[in-house]
Amino acid sequence: SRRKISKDEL
Amino acid sequence: MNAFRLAGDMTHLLSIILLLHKIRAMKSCAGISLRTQELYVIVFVTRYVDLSMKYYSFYNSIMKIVFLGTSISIVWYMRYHKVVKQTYNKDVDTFRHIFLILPCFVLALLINRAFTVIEVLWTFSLYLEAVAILPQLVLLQRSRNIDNLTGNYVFLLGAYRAFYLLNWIYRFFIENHQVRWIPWLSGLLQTAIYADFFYYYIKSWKNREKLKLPA
Repeated sequence: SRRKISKDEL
Repeated sequence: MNAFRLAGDMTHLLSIILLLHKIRAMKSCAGISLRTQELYVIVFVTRYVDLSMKYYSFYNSIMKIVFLGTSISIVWYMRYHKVVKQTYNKDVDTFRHIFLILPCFVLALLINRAFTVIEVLWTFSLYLEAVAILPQLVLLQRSRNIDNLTGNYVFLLGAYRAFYLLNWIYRFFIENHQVRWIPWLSGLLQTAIYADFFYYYIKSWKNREKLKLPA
């Protein structure tokens, strides 16, 4: 399964 | 963090450093669109509302603070600095903010991952960022001479999102991340808007000519 979305971008 | 993401952040940061250098050292904002700069303030403020609520990394927080602080200070210089504000091409910077802000906000209300304040604002910031360069491109098209600093600034600003596209491809295939249509498609549009500018920028660089966009 794919990794959960994280808003770690700018 | 992969190399594309870092390259993207660094070109973004470098573009801001170039612009601040032009403003602070040359005391000039000629050829720079205040409309675009004000849109970036809105982009950063609406995207980073989670700054005080969610911690990702030291790098992430510092970069957010830098982007917020520099974008606000650029607008301050262009509006209020007694020397800098006189170099602003007010008469040609006529693109109306509201024509970009309103459609982006409506779109964010309609198309988002979750109908919450934070999520809608985050989505709005991505849509707005995609088109925020338009007043700047219109201003460049109307300018006879585009100085090197301004040309390089816009080039780096465009290159930043192009690197992010590569970063998203990398994260999807190599790091097994989930699909994220909203940032991907917004980022793709954002980069596509620069295509014409990139073409003339590279052409002028190859021919060692001054950058000029056809009207």
